[in-house]
This record gives sequence, C-alpha cells and structure tokens, in this order.
Amino acid sequence: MNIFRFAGDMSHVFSIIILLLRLHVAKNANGVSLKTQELFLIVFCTRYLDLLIRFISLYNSAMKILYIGSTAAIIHMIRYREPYRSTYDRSQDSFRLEFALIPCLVLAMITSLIRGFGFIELFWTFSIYLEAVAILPQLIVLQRYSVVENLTGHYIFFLGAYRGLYILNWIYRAYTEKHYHHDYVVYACGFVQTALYADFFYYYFQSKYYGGTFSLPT
Amino acid sequence: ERREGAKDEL
Repeated sequence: MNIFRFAGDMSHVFSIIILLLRLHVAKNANGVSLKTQELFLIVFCTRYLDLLIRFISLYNSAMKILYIGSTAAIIHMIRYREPYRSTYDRSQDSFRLEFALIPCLVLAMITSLIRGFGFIELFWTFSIYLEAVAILPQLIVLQRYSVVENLTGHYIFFLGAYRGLYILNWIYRAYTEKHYHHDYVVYACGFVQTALYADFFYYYFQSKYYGGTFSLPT
Repeated sequence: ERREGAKDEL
C-alpha cells in the first residue's frame, strides 16, 4: 500500500460520503444519475466476487463491502425513498445501461479467451471495462442541467481524483515492486476513465478560480 | 498484503 493508492481510496470514500450528504442536505435527487450508481453497483459486485474465494487483507475486504453497501444504499434511496424518488428525473437520465453492459461483456469475453481466464477473472475484467464508462450517465445528466450544484460537482471531482491517483499508484508500483504484474487492460481503462473527467475538471477549476456558478457549456 | 498487481487493488 503506497500513499497514492491510499489517497485514491480515501478520495473514493470521500466522494461517496459527499453524494450521500448531498442527497440528505438538498432533500432531492436533482442532477444525480441513478444509472451511474447502478453501473457502479454492477462494477463492484462483479469485481469483488473474489471476496468469496480469497482473502487479501482486512482493509481490502472492508473497503469492498463498504463500496457495495453504500452504492446499494444510494440506489435504494433514489428508487424507493421519498423525497428522492419523486425528485429524481428519469427523463433526464436516459442512458441505456445495455449500451455499456453488452460491449463491456463482449470485450471481457474476448480478453478472457485470449488470456485463458476463469469465471471470476472474466467478471473481474468485465468490471474493469465497465468502470471506465460508468460515469458517462452522470456526465450526460450534468450536461443537461447545465448549472452544476456545488456538492454534485465535488462528488465528481473526488471520483475523478480517485482515478487520477490510481494512475500515480501504478507508476509508483512499477518502479518500486520488483515483480509487479503489469496489466495493460487495467492501465488503458484507467487512462480512458481519467480522460473522461478531463473536460469536467477544466470547468470545475475554472469555476473555482473565477468564482460564481459552475456551469457547463451546452 | 499479498501482491498480485492490479488484482490486489480496489
């Protein structure tokens, strides 16, 4: 465990706390994408299947359970609990999940076939591909609302920071671990995912620097 | 912590 990885994980936890706080404080689900949360839940459930077969560390297991549990709780709130259910605007969150799920599954099957992976690795690879695009529905919703609420903006910022820090973590590990296993699929997806946040970061920092409302160009 | 590249990450 290095400082970049730990900071990345904490940034991820922090983003989830901010989203929960945002729902609680604003008492609505305006501008929050349920589709992104559902994609993240699928990502976590498929990636952490190894919870059932092997133990890495207490830290790893606890974080995995925390990610699955908190994301499931957010989905439950938006889907079934008031005032979130009635304020969630389904028509703005129109991303079709199958457009992300099917290509990722096909890619994961091809990758697994080439690498001779088993069942658990197939789902692990699927989750790597899916995580890269899981933020897309949320970015689309933001684009439609145009003006970005502070807390929603911070949520996406910390989620993006988590991915950026993971890239630094890989660089650090590549230099410091003698037999570090390079996984180029993971690297490629990590870069794609971070790149998706680049545009958001640009406007986020611009709004922080100049003050005033944070809005995205339409 | 067992080390296995990206698989021991989150």
